[in-house]
Amino acid sequence: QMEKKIQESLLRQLHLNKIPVLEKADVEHLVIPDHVRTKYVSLMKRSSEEPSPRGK
Amino acid sequence: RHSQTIAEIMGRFFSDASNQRLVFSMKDRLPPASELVQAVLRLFQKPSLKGAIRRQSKKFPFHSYASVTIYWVQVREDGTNRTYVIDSRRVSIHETGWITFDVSQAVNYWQQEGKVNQPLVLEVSIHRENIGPMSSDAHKFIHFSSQNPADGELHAPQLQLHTLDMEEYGAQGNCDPDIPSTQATRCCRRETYINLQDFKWTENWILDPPGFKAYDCVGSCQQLKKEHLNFWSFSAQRKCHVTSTAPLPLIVAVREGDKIVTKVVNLYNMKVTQCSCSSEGMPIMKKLKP
Repeated sequence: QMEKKIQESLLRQLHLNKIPVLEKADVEHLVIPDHVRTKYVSLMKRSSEEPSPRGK
Repeated sequence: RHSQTIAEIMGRFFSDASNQRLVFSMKDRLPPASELVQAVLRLFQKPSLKGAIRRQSKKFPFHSYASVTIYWVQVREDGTNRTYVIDSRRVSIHETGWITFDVSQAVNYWQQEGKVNQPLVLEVSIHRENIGPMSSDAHKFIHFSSQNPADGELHAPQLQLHTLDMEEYGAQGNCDPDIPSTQATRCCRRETYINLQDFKWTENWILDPPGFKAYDCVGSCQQLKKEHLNFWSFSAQRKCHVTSTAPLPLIVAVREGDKIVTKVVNLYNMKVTQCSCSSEGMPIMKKLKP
């Protein structure tokens, strides 16, 4: 159930119709830029700090 | 007025509503371990003079109703007031006796402010039911009893707070990891770990996190007693529900043209942060606007 929920939510947010297929070689040397990492860390922090009301 | 391009519509003031403020001291009325189920405002409608009603009914035979609206008054730090509509109902000039309003949302707003020493301020507005040439003056015949002894001491406005003791009726927080959860377990938040690497479809795509604690709500809730069932309209079975969630941020790799880029996506309502016991049909309280 959770797997389906994650999958659906992810596709909806990225405006994709199906799961993208990426090869290991495609992402092997991929570097996550600092601004992406910073945004992720700040969202992670907020997610563990502030519970949001259901259905927001 | 002087513009050629803007059509101007003149307006007229049409309201002659009467407004009254009610102040309730809330100190120690809601114990910390209790949950508000319903707050009811009771106002006693005084009988109007029969002669006056007769004249009014003759003039407007089909318009013997007025609207009564209850507002919650938020007294802000800068001294200004903001009002929120809480409940409204039509009231007949022929009626007399107790009239009830559901003011649960007002008490909830007051609780959200966290100023326990501040009173709860409600505003009662009695106004016309309709606006237009045929609208009646029925609202002028509606009067509620006050705390004035002349109105009768038993008829003063009342605020009824119906609460449940959460020690008995609430959820218990996190489940004990050493005891397996069954239906007999008291409602609690169970830890579950979702390993994203276990799913084939996430491969080479979801870069971070590898997994997360999702939690779910399990167990059962103490059911309401007979005396509650007779009184509350939403006294259906109490169940263990998710009442608060947090989002899950992810770093994903996506193809954009010839390039592969990384993005952050925030998936809402993925992590359960709170489980509570509640009856189905219970109104969901709104959050105060900033």
